[in-house]
Amino acid sequence: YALSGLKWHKSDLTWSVHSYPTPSRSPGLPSTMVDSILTHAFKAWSDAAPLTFHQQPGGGGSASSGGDIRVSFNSLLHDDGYPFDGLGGTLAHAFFPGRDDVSGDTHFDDHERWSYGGESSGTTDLFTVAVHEFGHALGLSHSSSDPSIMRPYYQGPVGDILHYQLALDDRLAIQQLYGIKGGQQPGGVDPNLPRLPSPPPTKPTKPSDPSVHDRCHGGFDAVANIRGEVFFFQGAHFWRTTRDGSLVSLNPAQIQNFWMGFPPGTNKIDAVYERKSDSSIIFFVGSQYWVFKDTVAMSGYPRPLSEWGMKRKSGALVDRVDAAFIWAHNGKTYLFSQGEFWRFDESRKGQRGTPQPEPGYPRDNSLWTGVPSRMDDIISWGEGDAHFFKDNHYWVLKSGGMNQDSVEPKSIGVDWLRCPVPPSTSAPANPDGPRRCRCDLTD
Amino acid sequence: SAMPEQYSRAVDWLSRYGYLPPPDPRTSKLQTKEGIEKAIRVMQRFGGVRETGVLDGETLKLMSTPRCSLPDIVGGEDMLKKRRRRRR
Repeated sequence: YALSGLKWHKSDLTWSVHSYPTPSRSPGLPSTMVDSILTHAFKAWSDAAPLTFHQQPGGGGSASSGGDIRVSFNSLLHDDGYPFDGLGGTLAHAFFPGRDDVSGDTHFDDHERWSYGGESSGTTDLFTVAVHEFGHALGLSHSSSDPSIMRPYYQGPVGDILHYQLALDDRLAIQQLYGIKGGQQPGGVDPNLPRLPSPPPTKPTKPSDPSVHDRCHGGFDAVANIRGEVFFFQGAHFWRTTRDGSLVSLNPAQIQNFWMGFPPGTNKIDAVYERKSDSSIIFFVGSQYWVFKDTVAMSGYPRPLSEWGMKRKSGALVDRVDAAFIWAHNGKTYLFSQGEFWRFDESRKGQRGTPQPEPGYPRDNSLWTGVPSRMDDIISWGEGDAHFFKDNHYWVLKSGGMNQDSVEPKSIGVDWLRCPVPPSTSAPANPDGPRRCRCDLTD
Repeated sequence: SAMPEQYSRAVDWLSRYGYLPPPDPRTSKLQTKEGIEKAIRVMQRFGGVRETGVLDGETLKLMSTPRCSLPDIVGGEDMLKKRRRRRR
């Protein structure tokens, strides 16, 4: 939830209605029913926090009378600086608590077709919008949580108004401001100040041992292009470079502190890639795989790697993945394991929802000439070029190319991880039994 | 992909709901492409749709969904401050 930083410094609040919906646009809502709907909308909040709401006579719409929260139905320009826009678009707004004349005012767009309950086509449920707007009038801002009545978008009626209860996110928000019903007032010593959430239990930081985790030595278990950033996984840690090529930190982060959902003791990632269709992130660890939504593992994982249907030429099931990437050249997913690779079209799913290998696979890694046949991992980067990572070097196959003779190894440390240029040394052995001589990196 | 008119409307929408700083008529400052992409991403994350940074169909649909007219990102330009400035 999000709080506006403003609240009422009292718990007995008054409200009034200064105008009602135009009957021709909202024929099913006589004023008595509007009063009843609004009363129940306030009750949703007073059920969750020690607040009371009393209705006062509305009168002619004077801003200086009518209690704390003045409700009105207005059209277009209505003298508060925030005109409505006719049917659709914006539905309502409310002003946060405070000492201003306008504080607490709640305005509904009279061009909407307001209704009560049900899912009538083209109408807007007054109760649902009123609970939301009164949340603002009590000090809450918009929330991105789902479910929460404080989400900014109207998503249809919330249901039975007699038994409606706020979602947890909203209850916590209102209780943060006004305390728990029958319980303590918020804020401890000074109830006027919002109480801060309880801090999580302390978790001592375990500093990384630089002698063990030196990014400049290379040898990464997995490398992945995730949301335009490149992640280098090694052991239980990873480094991360942003889109502009800068390293987020010279020190590695712990995989389990960032990627939530791996079982304790997970200390090696075999391969990772970001799925194109839904931006999920797929992790391969041993004979299992996980699907992550953002940084959290989805429920139901891990699942067995065998669901991917990869069989070796020998007929044996694949029990681990060395590398995984989506080749930007054709949008297909490639998984590599022990010298063989499989191609997948992820728009075609098998019975369990996992893609199945295309016919004609596996094929030998040696088809990717000029690069190591046993790579650590692969990513698509830049203009769609395939980058093959092995030890502390990487090889670039230009977009669409699978068979390029002159592929020079480059330094991962220097080009990706802000490491110093090493003194001149011999180049790595040609990965596939050299077709030609190799010079050292500086020659 | 979004048409130029949709793009212009979307920038206006992003400004109105707090994802982009409001245009400054004194400087006619242009929003940067990166700034707009970032604002779209924040809007997509807030709205619970796929975070692409571009005005795809899902994002345009969410932008046309009826909603409350308070901004989602309340910074220095919240309603009360605007009102005070307007009064001055």
